[in-house]
Amino acid sequence: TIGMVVIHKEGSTAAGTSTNGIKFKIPGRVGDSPVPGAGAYANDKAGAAAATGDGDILLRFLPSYQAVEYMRKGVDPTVACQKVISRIRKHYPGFLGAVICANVTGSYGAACNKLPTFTQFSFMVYNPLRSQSTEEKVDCL
Amino acid sequence: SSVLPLVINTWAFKNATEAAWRTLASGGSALDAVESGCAKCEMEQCDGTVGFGGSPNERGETTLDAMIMDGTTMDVGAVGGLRRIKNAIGVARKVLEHTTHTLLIGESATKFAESMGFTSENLSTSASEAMYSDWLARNCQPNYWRKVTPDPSKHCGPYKPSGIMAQGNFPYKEVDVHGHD
Repeated sequence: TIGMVVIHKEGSTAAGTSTNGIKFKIPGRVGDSPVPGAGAYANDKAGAAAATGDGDILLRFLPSYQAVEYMRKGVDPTVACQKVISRIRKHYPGFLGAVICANVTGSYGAACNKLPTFTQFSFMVYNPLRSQSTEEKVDCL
Repeated sequence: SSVLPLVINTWAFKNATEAAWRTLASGGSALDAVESGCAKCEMEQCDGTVGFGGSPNERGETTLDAMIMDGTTMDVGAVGGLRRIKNAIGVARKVLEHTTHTLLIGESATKFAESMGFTSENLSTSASEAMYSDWLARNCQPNYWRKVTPDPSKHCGPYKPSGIMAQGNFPYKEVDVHGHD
């Protein structure tokens, strides 16, 4: 799955996802990716976010909407992502999930839920401070 | 701000990031950038988790989900369980632009895509067919059924509800890190 967030230089925001889902799903199953607020969400008044992982769990918590709402209240993007992951983990400690968050000033962050097989989450960043896209990693909570 | 514009995306899909950036650099909107970045991943079948030829379902078919959201207008276009169309994010963009709906699903979403000019083609590849054959050979393990008979932890379906199994405890099962939404 790819989840993408773009903040235009003039402050407009957009977010999106594309996926072929999880392997061997029951036909008809859809995860979080195409659901606004779950797979991704954007609001020019705050920022945008996108989630990835186990869509059956993620879409029960609308993590992207929640992250954007945190940022609308002034929460730093990294902290917004962390708070979202923590909320889900209280119910599903073993869930696979990560979230990327960016606010309208260009600050960004990410968070993920730590599992034995998933301790770091990689995401890509491109902004005027760099001459090419850069892979960044965050340690999972 | 000096740190705008900004493109970020999940996982280390570098070419998708750069496609989005190029779109912005050539004067495209944030929405255009998201569409081109996700479309790049669909074409390149990023990690096998995006686009055609990945994640077959229980019948061996690959279907696609995509969504695009405009944070200025709060308009959204999305498709779920899209069959036989490779450019799912492109279809989602058409839902956003040419309908007042939010999410179209399944065969009807495919019909919509065809009406918008998208080509219908097989989403399976030799790799996804091999993945599916291997899963069948492993007695359909893993799968996402519970409280059914025959025992889904040992056997393939078809399954029926099981009253006896309903008494059991079914803890959450972790999803494969390489097979995510």
